[in-house]
Amino acid sequence: MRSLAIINQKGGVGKTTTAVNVAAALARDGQNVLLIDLDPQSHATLHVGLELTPEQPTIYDLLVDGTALGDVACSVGERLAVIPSSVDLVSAELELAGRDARETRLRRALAACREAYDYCIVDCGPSLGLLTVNALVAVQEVIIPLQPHFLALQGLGRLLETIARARQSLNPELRVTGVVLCMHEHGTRLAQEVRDDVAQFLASAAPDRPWHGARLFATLIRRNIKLAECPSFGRTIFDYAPGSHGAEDYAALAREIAAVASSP
Amino acid sequence: MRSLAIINQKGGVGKTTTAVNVAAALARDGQNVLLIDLDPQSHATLHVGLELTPEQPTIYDLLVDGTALGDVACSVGERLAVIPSSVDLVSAELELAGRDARETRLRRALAACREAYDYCIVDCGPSLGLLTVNALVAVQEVIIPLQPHFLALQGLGRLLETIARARQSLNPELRVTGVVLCMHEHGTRLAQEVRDDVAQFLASAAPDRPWHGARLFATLIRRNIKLAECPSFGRTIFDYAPGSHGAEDYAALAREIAAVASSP
Ligand SMILES: Nc1ncnc2c1ncn2[C@@H]1O[C@H](COP(=O)(O)OP(=O)(O)OP(=O)(O)O)[C@@H](O)[C@H]1O
Ligand SMILES: Nc1ncnc2c1ncn2[C@@H]1O[C@H](COP(=O)(O)OP(=O)(O)OP(=O)(O)O)[C@@H](O)[C@H]1O
Ligand SMILES: [Mg+2]
Ligand SMILES: [Mg+2]
Repeated sequence: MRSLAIINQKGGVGKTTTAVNVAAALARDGQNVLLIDLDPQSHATLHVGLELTPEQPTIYDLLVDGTALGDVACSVGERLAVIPSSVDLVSAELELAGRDARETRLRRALAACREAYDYCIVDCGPSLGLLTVNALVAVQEVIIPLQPHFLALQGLGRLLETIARARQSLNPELRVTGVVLCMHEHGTRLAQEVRDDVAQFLASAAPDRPWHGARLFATLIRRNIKLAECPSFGRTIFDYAPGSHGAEDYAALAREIAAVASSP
Repeated sequence: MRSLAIINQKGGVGKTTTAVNVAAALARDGQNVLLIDLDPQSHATLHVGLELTPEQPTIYDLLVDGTALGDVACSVGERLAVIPSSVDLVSAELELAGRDARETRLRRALAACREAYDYCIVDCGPSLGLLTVNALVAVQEVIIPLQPHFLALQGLGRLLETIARARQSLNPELRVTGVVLCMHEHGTRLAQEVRDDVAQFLASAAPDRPWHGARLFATLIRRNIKLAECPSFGRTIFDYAPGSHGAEDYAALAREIAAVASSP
């Protein structure tokens, strides 16, 4: 099972949109996919149209009470299962802070399902706190969605330091697989400058850095209102607007991800 | 002095872009304006082109050590002063958590400068933690930037509850002045639906709610690449692209804000 976390502490850059639609694209291509909503905002859960019953277990129960992954994952389509989140998760960081194995809880839960899925995709919220650390400790690969804007680049350094620290102290096999430009506006000089900056930065990474070998994905996710509309219907872009640029781009990104050799 | 906080825990919705360009527009219209960067990401500080010297005091020193406001504010243009932020602010919430008067520190600092400025605008980060609570306790008015997307609406309820709680327990004169739609894409059905939802929601607010009387600003801030470019030059939209839609829209928004009666 290949496990990937979608991470960026900057808000509103396309993490959830990427996590949900890449997961759906991989499932359509015949892969068994587990999508984990690790954000108290629960946007991935909303996006796939999951409405929780009051007693339904969520990622909170898995992390804090150790509820088995098989009891928490719900099927939302062919070959696509989701571990939902809820607002309960807001208190998880505080509750876990004082407990043992607080950074390895997700990792231990995932160890139980390596046979069941081909891919595990984790949607992280806009934070570098304990929940996101759990993701960094649990997965092998990180994908960083980035809006091609100046202010978006400012946080990248801190994100990469956090990844480097997680690799050094908790998860030696962690690496950044790539950066994907989201909400891309073709033909703007700003987007081109950011692309060039990121490409150059990745190309010049020293061999000991976790982003050595990371690529700037060739697939650019174009700004497309259909991608903003489909969460309101609880559907992925492939169900909502299969002919759209949004569907085209996320299908291409999923293929590009699948083509990455899983060990360099 | 009218004091306004720009607040939304959802990331990347246009808080900083709104705080900086409304502050600049008001200053151009002859008002003395203080802009406070209350976000450890320090995007407002970057946006106005402030480069800090290593020993320069920031909002961190004001909040945690009680450094006088007059020693922290820097002039960045005619009638526009800025209290900068820095990454030091990341630890402020933790450091303040155990100390006395932790929610009223910004309020006490602002009390010292009511004569010096006509407007104080506070740019908050994407969080509802102790820093944002300091803003809610210190200001009279809240402006909520909102991206006209489905997922953006999901967090609004929690934001409004937080405002209601702050008013009830710490700041009885707090109210929501309005919601401004940012990154608006004209002609999309989604934007129209969100506009209608928000307008109806505000219109039906019960009299005891802090958003009773709040308006959906008539000014829509259109998506305009110039607004994303100018932070990279450390300039406001009025210096960078005075003829752009971005400049037009933020000038109109500032006039609309100025026209709001300061007591309903
Ligand atoms: N390519 C796109 N074109 C148009 N809208 C998009 C695109 N990608 C995402 N959006 C919309 O932009 C908003 C932000 O995207 P999204 O929620 O995926 O970001 P995020 O990084 O997960 O945010 P958060 O930090 O809050 O978790 C959402 O309303 C989403 O529907
Ligand atoms: N109307 C607009 N048109 C185009 N780009 C915009 C517009 N408003 C903001 N942006 C850009 O979108 C990004 C997000 O905006 P901004 O940083 O103001 O949001 P924010 O709510 O302050 O984010 P954060 O939650 O991280 O503080 C920035 O790169 C900004 O330059
Ligand atoms: Mg998200
Ligand atoms: Mg901001």
